[in-house]
Amino acid sequence: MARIISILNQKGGVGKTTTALNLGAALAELGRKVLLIDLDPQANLTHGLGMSDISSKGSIYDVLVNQHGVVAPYIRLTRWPRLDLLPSHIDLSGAEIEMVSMYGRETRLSRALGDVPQKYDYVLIDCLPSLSLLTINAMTASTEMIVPMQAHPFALDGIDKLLEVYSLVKEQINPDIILAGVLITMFDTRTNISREVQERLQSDGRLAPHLLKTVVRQNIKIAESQGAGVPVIHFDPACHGAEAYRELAREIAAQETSP
Amino acid sequence: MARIISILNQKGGVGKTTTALNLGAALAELGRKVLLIDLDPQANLTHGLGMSDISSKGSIYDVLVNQHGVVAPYIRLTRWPRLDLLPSHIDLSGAEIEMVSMYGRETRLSRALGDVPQKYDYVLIDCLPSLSLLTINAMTASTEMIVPMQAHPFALDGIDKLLEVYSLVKEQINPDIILAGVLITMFDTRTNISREVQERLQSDGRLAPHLLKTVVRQNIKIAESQGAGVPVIHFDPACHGAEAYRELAREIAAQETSP
Ligand SMILES: Nc1ncnc2c1ncn2[C@@H]1O[C@H](COP(=O)(O)OP(=O)(O)OP(=O)(O)O)[C@@H](O)[C@H]1O
Ligand SMILES: Nc1ncnc2c1ncn2[C@@H]1O[C@H](COP(=O)(O)OP(=O)(O)OP(=O)(O)O)[C@@H](O)[C@H]1O
Ligand SMILES: [Mg+2]
Ligand SMILES: [Mg+2]
Repeated sequence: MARIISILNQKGGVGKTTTALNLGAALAELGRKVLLIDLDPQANLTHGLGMSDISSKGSIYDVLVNQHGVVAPYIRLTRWPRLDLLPSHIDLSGAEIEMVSMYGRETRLSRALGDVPQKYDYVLIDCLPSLSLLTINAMTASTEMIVPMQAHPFALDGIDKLLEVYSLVKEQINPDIILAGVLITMFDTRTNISREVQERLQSDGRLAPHLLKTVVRQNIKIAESQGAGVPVIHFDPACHGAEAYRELAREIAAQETSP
Repeated sequence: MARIISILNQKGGVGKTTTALNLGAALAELGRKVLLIDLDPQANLTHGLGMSDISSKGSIYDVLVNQHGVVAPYIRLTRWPRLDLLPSHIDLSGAEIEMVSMYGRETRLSRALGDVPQKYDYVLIDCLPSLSLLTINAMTASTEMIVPMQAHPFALDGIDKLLEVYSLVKEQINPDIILAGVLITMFDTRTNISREVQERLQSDGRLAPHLLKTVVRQNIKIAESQGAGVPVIHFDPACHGAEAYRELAREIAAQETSP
């Protein structure tokens, strides 16, 4: 049974796409079969894998706005073995308005996935920076979620709302979803601010039990790899950004025996 | 007549809040009267000014969800002269659903502002990372907009949609709005990637004419200042982040005579 993991946080620019892309690539390198789903109209995950020529008809937009759309025909192979992608397109920004009046609007993605997840070990869903209908669809379709948090002062502002929405989805739509981890990203060792934010996370009773051991530090190679359309573990395999995401993949894989 | 400027970009984490906060503080230091409006449920701008104890009843949420709400009673003074704030609260994330079925839902903020802008030289509106109803409200109420863009590969992905929505708002709701500038933020001098993105922006016909001369470089003092709840120009007046926002304020103020 596949682990379907939403990568989400309504705070913008915290490393959601970077985590989906590089955790996915590192899990595939470990031998797992991985499907990445780009659920952000920005389509950063799609472009970060070097695929810029996707039409709206060939993207998840087309799946979601058709009541009976299914994902299988839209899945593409990437250049890397065991790493497939369901791409996005900028037209997805209009999907939420189109979906609001549909029957079963929260379960649209979950129904469109059908039994496709059975063919994979991991399905990672990259979410846009909001807690709106698309993100609710991701949580409804997921067995778990990972919350990247930037080691910056603003990181804690929206966490109450995120945990509130998570509890509501768990109570009312998808009782199976669990919080698989909180990942500290863009940790800057040149200043105290990152350590201060980390300490605040470690003393927050709701988050501390879920803090992943892996911490991803600021690493310019990560941004450069996205310009090249290549996961950082293949762009510069020896850099500390690549090592951090390999470490994260090992930590997530180790949860498999005892979630 | 006040300049009402929306600071917006649906890409997350590009420096919208940092720009609203520090450009506002620097304009106030130049002697302009400034009102900052926090239109993001994350309320980062509110917290970045050291105000964490705002209730939802005392925030812009309460203004917008009442058909006849007006902003004046909700405006607070900050610790700095000529710098006032209309604060936000996390409950604002529910406002969009509440506003969707209202009459005149796009002009709610503009009507709530009334003639309050006449008391100021600048009104800066910090937007959340989306092009949804709250951001449309900001564009409808504004005379101008500034688009911060991070000097990173993903920066250009959503720009088509942003310019499309801008044209639609200009044609159908607010013909007065103009693009006051595109601001390059978080420029990293240690790598070529920032220069490459800057060159792509300079060769994009739609953006190049609006590129501001001021470029804000990566500066950890900016993040530290937000932890302290103080604009960077007051937190560490000599750092290059503070100087960049002072330079930006001078550049924006210089537009006053010839927009
Ligand atoms: N560890 C890191 N070191 C340096 N740069 C990073 C790191 N992680 C991410 N970045 C950069 O920070 C920016 C934001 O990251 P990313 O786009 O993954 O965040 P996001 O949460 O997906 O953003 P959005 O909210 O817009 O979806 C990107 O330009 C990315 O290249
Ligand atoms: N020039 C800079 N140098 C270093 N850090 C910066 C700079 N500008 C912004 N930051 C940091 O980057 C992060 C993102 O900035 P900010 O929150 O202002 O972006 P935003 O566009 O408002 O995000 P959102 O999309 O969530 O509203 C913050 O943690 C901030 O401290
Ligand atoms: Mg993203
Ligand atoms: Mg912001």
